[in-house]
Amino acid sequence: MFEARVAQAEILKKILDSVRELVEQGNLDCSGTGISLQAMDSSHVSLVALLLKSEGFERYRCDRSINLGINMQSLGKIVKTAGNHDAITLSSEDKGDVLGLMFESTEQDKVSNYEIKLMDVDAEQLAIPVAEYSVCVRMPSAEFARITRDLSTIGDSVLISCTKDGVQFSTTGDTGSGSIVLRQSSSVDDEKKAVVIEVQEPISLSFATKFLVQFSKSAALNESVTLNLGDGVPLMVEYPMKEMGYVRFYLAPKLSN
Amino acid sequence: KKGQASITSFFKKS
Repeated sequence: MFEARVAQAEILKKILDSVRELVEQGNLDCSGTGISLQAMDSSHVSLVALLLKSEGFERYRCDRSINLGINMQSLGKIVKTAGNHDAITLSSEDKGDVLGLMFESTEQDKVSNYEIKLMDVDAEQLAIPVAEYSVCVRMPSAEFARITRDLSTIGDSVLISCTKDGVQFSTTGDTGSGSIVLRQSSSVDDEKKAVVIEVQEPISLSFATKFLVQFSKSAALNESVTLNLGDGVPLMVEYPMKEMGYVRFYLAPKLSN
Repeated sequence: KKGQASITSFFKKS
């Protein structure tokens, strides 16, 4: 028996919104420690890794580990019908063929029940090695969204160059070019608005703009985002979710032929 | 001109 209850539907809505455009279907791996999802986009350029820790749920029970193969679009559509403050309980029998969803309004005067058919998702599980990153940039997630959107009007790849002085995002396209530099915040009252740049070694890497734009749509998950860059490893973009876990996006770089 | 690498060339099957 698997059962997980979140107090507020809002967080699940945000999580599903952040992954469902990149990932069509995936296996929710449910175990005693929580729920995780790992899935690549259809072109196998990026990978989403989601972790929802059991402590982040109001109630959590998972007697034995199970894989729930889910169409993310279908799940997203159903969860969207819940009120933001509704409690949501996900459930599945050990050998069940559906994922049950129960929404309860705060006044407990409305209860909605849905079932989604489970599917066989043939997803390769990839091992993500612990990487040594040369650069870690923390910045407001809204700023990251703005920058990627602005540069996407010009070019289909973005060069991210980082030194201890700042991080530069630049692009070139048929119509011209553009670049945006962010400097480390000198003093900020609000931690979440800060730009913090940690550099072991300066680095310059190119990435496909459209994926950065996709990732940056997760801004609702956290006011801050971290970009982790290293030579010879994919970019890792992380949106932490307080006690709940995280959504991480990995993106393979563009390499010189 | 740069080519797009695949994520599977960095992360192997577990």
